[in-house]
Amino acid sequence: PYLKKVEIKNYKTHRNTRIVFTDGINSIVGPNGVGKSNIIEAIIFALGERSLKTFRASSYNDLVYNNRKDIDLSVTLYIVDKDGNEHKFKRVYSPKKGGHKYRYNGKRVSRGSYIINLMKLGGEGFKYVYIQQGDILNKANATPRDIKNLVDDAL
Amino acid sequence: PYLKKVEIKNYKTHRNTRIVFTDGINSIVGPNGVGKSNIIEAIIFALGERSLKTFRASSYNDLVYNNRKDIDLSVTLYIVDKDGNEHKFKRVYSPKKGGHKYRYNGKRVSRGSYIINLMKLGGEGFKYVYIQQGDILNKANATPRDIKNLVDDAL
Amino acid sequence: RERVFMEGFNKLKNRFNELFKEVFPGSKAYIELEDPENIDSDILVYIEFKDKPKLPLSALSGGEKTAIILMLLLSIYSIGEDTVFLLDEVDAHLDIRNIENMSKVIRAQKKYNQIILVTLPGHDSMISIADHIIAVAYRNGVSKVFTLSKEYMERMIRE
Amino acid sequence: RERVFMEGFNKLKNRFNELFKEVFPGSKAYIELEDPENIDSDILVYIEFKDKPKLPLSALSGGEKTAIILMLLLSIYSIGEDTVFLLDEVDAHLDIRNIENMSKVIRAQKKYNQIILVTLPGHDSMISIADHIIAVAYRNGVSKVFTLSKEYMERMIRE
Ligand SMILES: Nc1ncnc2c1ncn2[C@@H]1O[C@H](COP(=O)(O)OP(=O)(O)OP(=O)(O)O)[C@@H](O)[C@H]1O
Ligand SMILES: Nc1ncnc2c1ncn2[C@@H]1O[C@H](COP(=O)(O)OP(=O)(O)OP(=O)(O)O)[C@@H](O)[C@H]1O
Ligand SMILES: [Mg+2]
Ligand SMILES: [Mg+2]
Repeated sequence: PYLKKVEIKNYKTHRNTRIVFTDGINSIVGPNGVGKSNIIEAIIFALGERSLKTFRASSYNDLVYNNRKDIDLSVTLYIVDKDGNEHKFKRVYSPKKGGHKYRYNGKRVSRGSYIINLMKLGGEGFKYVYIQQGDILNKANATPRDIKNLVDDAL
Repeated sequence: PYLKKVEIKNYKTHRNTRIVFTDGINSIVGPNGVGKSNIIEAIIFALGERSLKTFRASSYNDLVYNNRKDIDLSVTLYIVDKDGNEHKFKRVYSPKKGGHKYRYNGKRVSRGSYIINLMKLGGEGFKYVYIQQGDILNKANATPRDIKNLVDDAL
Repeated sequence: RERVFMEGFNKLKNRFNELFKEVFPGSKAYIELEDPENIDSDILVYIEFKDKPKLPLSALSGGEKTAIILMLLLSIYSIGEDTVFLLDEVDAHLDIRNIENMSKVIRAQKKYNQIILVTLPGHDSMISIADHIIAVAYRNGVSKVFTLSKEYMERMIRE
Repeated sequence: RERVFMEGFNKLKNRFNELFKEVFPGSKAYIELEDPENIDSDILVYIEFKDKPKLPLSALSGGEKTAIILMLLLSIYSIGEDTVFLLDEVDAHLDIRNIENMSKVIRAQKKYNQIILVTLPGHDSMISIADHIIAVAYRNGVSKVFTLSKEYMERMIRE
């Protein structure tokens, strides 16, 4: 599968951002502080990540545009599976209502369903490898055991 | 105090390197893999560092030029104190003899003496801050507690 | 189970050696099970660059480590062909020649995986290999994002 | 003891704000004891860039974090004036403008501390501020190192 499009609403510096990706090489470029890593974080957020450390935050409210309490944060992913079918995944965080909502193809689902749909997408699941900014040298310092585990998981 | 000169013999890629520094800005420059970080490591080695992880090594033999057993690794620092006096610090690792030797101003001393001479150099001691390659973002992720400790140590 | 692992492991090694030979001709790479008889043992990675001793990955320079781990990860995930790469400024420690080397390796990877990478202006090779360039700016308190397709830009240039 | 800490802490804050105003005009920085009454409490660092919300250091972008922590470290150690800085590729995540900003900050630091830094070719500002340029190359299995003093190079240019 590949990620075709992402719509970001109120995630950090992204009030209303729409990006179309291609099943090839996509380069996000710009100077320091413009919101490049924020795009990657928004994608990871919509894929279900819950570790606030990954988002450089101490609470989900930190992720909302200008830390506002009156707007909702939502990230929508359009993923195309190997048969060419498009799947829509949307995760919403609402400071007002204080929780997360998950939608798959427009229909409200539990978090569990949402994650399962990602894992069995078109038969093979949406898999990704994320190298966080500053982490590449740590990855290179992996032990022989870490590398074995990495290969096992991928195979 | 400042570091005026360093002589590196058989430290990793440095068979016989001599560098003169100035009490100002010194920029070490070159492409990947030429031996820039090795220079910084050699200086840290001569300052008494013992954590092999800092040297990207699992044993001191890994630090010797081409992992040879028949040559000695030595790094000599010439440090000028605030009164303008020059102090010579030399640390030697010998794979053959299997240990470290320390020399202060040409005279063989214990490691303890060597470290004490560095700490009381010309009354104020040689202090340094080392930011390892790839570590700057980790430093920036310091907790408020870490920052307090840092300020306390420096004051 | 042993056969499945060895098949995948050999595929990975072949792909890695292909990339490695291209980027570092004259150098050698060793990716081996610590105990060749035991498929559950650790995996050792040793590199012998031209005119340099054979060393473990952990002993290499910042730029060398980056190049090796990138090629290793790309090789590992080229096998399943369904993994999407999200790479945030992985070229931070590469000199200009290695940025170009890695950009060619990444471009060759697109027949196996989708790649979404973040880079700084100035790392031209990482921008030139893109099928879509996502330009990000910050104005009036908000990120402004423009998606430019290479195809569109080439058509613009022709007209 | 309380007086010694507060004196040093205020010096540090003044030095930091001096640097910060220079590099980020229109932005604000807050370095405060969590409990202003207790000199043993934690130190909080918050930054409010122009047109951006007030955020802790940990929430900033890679380049922003680098700039702030560098200026903070330089400010902390400018007080004793006897600390030598060994900086290995700290400019890895900086864009061209911030590399130049940080090079100016580092150059201003030399009246307090000796600085030995490592950088890649291409980061010109980090090379142009040097009093000594230590050029490193690798040939015939060995590092070759040349020390060039700015003074010598300027004399060469004049002749
Ligand atoms: N809740 C928020 N609302 C608005 N802006 C925020 C919020 N949280 C963080 N930011 C801003 O987002 C910016 C960081 O964006 P990001 O990390 O995406 O930058 P970047 O383009 O990756 O830069 P770099 O090249 O330096 O890594 C910071 O300047 C920060 O002020
Ligand atoms: N014992 C040794 N003998 C000879 N060479 C060694 C030894 N140990 C490490 N090396 C070599 O030292 C090189 C690393 O040098 P160093 O880390 O100083 O590079 P660098 O100039 O900092 O590069 P980068 O810009 O990529 O960080 C590696 O290529 C490695 O092969
Ligand atoms: Mg970033
Ligand atoms: Mg290095």
